[in-house]
This record gives sequence, structure tokens and C-alpha cells, in this order.
Amino acid sequence: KDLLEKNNNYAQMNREYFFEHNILSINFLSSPGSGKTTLLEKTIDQLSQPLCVIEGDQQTSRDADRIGQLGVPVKQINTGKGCHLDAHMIGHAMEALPLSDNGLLFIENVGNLVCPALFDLGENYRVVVLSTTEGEDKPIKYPNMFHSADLMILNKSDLLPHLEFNLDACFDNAKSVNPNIEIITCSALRGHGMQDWFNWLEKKHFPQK
Amino acid sequence: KDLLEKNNNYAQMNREYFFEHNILSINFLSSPGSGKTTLLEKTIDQLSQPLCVIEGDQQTSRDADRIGQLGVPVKQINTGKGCHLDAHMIGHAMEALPLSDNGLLFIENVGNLVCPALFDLGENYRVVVLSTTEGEDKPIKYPNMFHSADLMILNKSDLLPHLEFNLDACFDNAKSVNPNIEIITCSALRGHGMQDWFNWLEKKHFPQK
Ligand SMILES: Nc1nc2c(ncn2[C@@H]2O[C@H](COP(=O)(O)OP(=O)(O)OP(=O)(O)O)[C@@H](O)[C@H]2O)c(=O)[nH]1
Ligand SMILES: Nc1nc2c(ncn2[C@@H]2O[C@H](COP(=O)(O)OP(=O)(O)OP(=O)(O)O)[C@@H](O)[C@H]2O)c(=O)[nH]1
Ligand SMILES: [Mg+2]
Ligand SMILES: [Mg+2]
Repeated sequence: KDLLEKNNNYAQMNREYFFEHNILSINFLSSPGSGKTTLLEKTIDQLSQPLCVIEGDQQTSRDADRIGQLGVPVKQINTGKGCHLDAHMIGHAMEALPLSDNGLLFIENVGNLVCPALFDLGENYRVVVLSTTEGEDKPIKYPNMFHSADLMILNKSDLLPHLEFNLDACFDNAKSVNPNIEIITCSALRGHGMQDWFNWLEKKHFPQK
Repeated sequence: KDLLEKNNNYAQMNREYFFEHNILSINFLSSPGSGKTTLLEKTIDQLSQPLCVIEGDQQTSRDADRIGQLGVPVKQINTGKGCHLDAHMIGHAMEALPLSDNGLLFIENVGNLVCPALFDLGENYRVVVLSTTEGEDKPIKYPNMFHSADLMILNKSDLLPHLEFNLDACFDNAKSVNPNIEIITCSALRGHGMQDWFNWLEKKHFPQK
């Protein structure tokens, strides 16, 4: 497992950089299409601190283009056949971004509930986004990801009236895999619950506009 | 890439077994929660041929339990931290199942749009399931998977009235990555479009009840 050892060394370098420059870095993880980019789009509107974004995808720059349109410095990493971002890629992307002291760095990982869980990027927090449409069993079927997350955002709450989704079972499943996980329910698209997410960010030191 | 070489040898063994016994094997792939198991549940009701199912998940036997309740022989493979099924695992699982000549084998892969695309299991067909809730850009953002598929099932069509989903863009994206891909739109849960899927199976030699 030399690969993970090497990755951990790069992660440590990233972590030290974030600490020295008081940068809050968050790694966003989810299945494909759970709403990571939408969440970032709606969050960027609310923040006053300097912010940079790193986007990870197998192909295209579609997500970086969406973020770039909001006037935020963003770097797209294409992993080709690769299934996750690693700390080395992040270190390089950081060099290409105008990171500010006391600012934020959002990292949107490749849409994948499996492999990205194994690769520490040196981030301060891990946020896993689960959409209501995926079903309430994902936390126990893909446990590594939920075990390694600080916060679970249950997104697409606006679709709940049209789904047979058991909220309690979902929360129980997440807590059974990770008793310390915090949970926020929201609709990034429609805005419900987003205030809880902004409050969570503020708790981590970043006041809103 | 010894790993893929070794896998291809096992895949070839599986393929030869399927050919000698006239077994139709299908590998079902998707993001987590797109509806693979639901599709299998609703399909099993319709088929009269002997059928076995292999389920792949990181953890739990929840999917195998759902299939087992329908009286179909099923084997659950748990991959632990692994992100995909491989041909060696399938070969072993086949030994544990009462496969019948002229029958069917459905393989539900681990929910992951990235890694399983690289591992040939020896299957006759690859069916990728995309749900409307994931967005129309997935075929171009995760191109390897859609490029390697024979059929794309766009599932959860019942939710379209509540989504901003562009069907034409989705189809164009899929065709741009794989001009030969067939596309069926359905709702495994509600039944719309499922007849098109049953007709597709029948074309591959398996009449319905
Ligand atoms: N109904 C509803 N749809 C949403 C919500 N958030 C995102 N979506 C939709 O879900 C689809 C995918 O959203 P994205 O933000 O691109 O998801 P993603 O997680 O960034 O996707 P990848 O980067 O490809 O993994 C799009 O069609 C969005 O409009 C939500 O809160 N409610
Ligand atoms: N609205 C709607 N929901 C569906 C449909 N098909 C599946 N679902 C729901 O989507 C969720 C996930 O379905 P599953 O069949 O477990 O999905 P899966 O692809 O097997 O999931 P994994 O095996 O964990 O990757 C469940 O809550 C299903 O009820 C559909 O056609 N329409
Ligand atoms: Mg995205
Ligand atoms: Mg399943």
C-alpha cells in the first residue's frame, strides 16, 4: 500500500499549508449527480471570504465552467480513467490558484461513493452529500465513505413528497456507521435547509455576508 | 496492468462457459441508487426462464435479500473497500449457483460509474442504468462507462414532472460518447416503459411468460 503512504505524505503537506495560512478546506464527496456542484453554486453566493474551488471529474470542465461563471477562481482536474482525487493532484492545483490567507478552499471530488473515501487530501472537513433519490440504505452499503465524513448533507429534500423515503432509517443508518456524523437536510436547488448549512460553515469560522 | 490481463483471462473462461451452456449474462452498472435492484425485482416477475442473480456491494446483503425473497437463486459478493466486481469473483459465484442451460444470469455490479467500466466479467451485455435525478450530463462526465455499454436505461421517468431534465441533451450526450448505444426510458418503480425493456431482453432470445 505504498500508494496510500505516498498520498498521506502529500496530504500532510497540504494540511500544513492550510494550517499556516488559516485556510478552511472542505472535501465534497457523493455519488454522481447528488448535487455537489449545485450546493457549491448556491453557497458561493452567500460567502464574503475569499474562496477558491478545485473540481475533480473523469472528463469535461463542465463543473469548473459552472463555478467559474460566478467569478470564483477554479481549477478543473480531469482524472481520465481514474476514480478519485489524490493529495498530489490537490497540491498541484493549489499552486495554480490565488489562495488567500483566512480564505476557503472547496474541493469537489469525482462522483463516486467508494474510492475517494480512501484518499486523504489534507482537508479540514469531509462533507458527504446524499440525495433523497438514492435511497436510505446508502450509508450502510457504502460505509467507508460515511464513516470518514464529518457532515452528511441529505440533499434534494424538495423531492421527498414524490418519494418513498424513510428519513429516520436514513439517519439511523448513517449514525450506525458513524455515531459522530452531523446531518443537515436541505434542497440546494430550492433553498430549504440551506441556512443550516451556512450556519455549519460559520461555526467553522467563516461568517456570512 | 497485470491486474487487467489476469482479469481478462478469467473473463474469457466465464464467456466460454456462458457460450457452451447458452446462458445470457448481463452486467448491470450504475451510480449508487439509480434503481438496479428495483429493475431486477420488477424484471424477475416477468421472466419464465431459469434465472440466477449475483449481487455486488461493498457491504451488506440487502440487495441479495431483496432478490432472494422472490425465490430466485442469488449470491451476494461483498467487496469490502473494493470498488468493483471482477471476473474471478464472478467465476467463484457461478460455482455456488444452480445455473441452468438456456437460462439467464443477472449480475448487479457495485454502484459506481467509474471503476466497474474497466473490468470485463465475461458478460454478454452491459446495461448502464442512469436515473433522471442524476442530471443529463453523466454520459459525458463518466464516458468510459457509457462507452462500454450496449444499452442505457434511463430510469425514474416518473420523477420527470418534478425535475428540470433535458431528455434530448441526455440522449445526445450518450450518443456522442457511444453512437451505438441503445436507450430505453422507463420507471422501474411505476412500470412505465418496462415493456420496452422486456422486449429488448426477448430480442436477446428470452421470451416472456
Ligand atoms: N430536485 C432537486 N434537484 C437537484 C438538487 N440539487 C441538484 N439537483 C439536480 O441534480 C442534478 C445533478 O446536480 P449536480 O449539482 O450537477 O450534481 P453533482 O453531484 O455535482 O454531479 P457530479 O459532479 O457529476 O458528480 C442536476 O440536474 C441538478 O439540477 C436539489 O436540491 N433538488
Ligand atoms: N421514483 C422512482 N424511484 C425509484 C425507481 N427505481 C428505484 N427507485 C428508488 O430508488 C432507490 C434506490 O433503488 P435501488 O433499486 O435500491 O437502487 P440500486 O441501483 O440497486 O442501488 P445500489 O445497489 O445501492 O447501487 C430506492 O428508494 C427505490 O425505491 C423509479 O423508477 N422511480
Ligand atoms: Mg458536480
Ligand atoms: Mg442495488
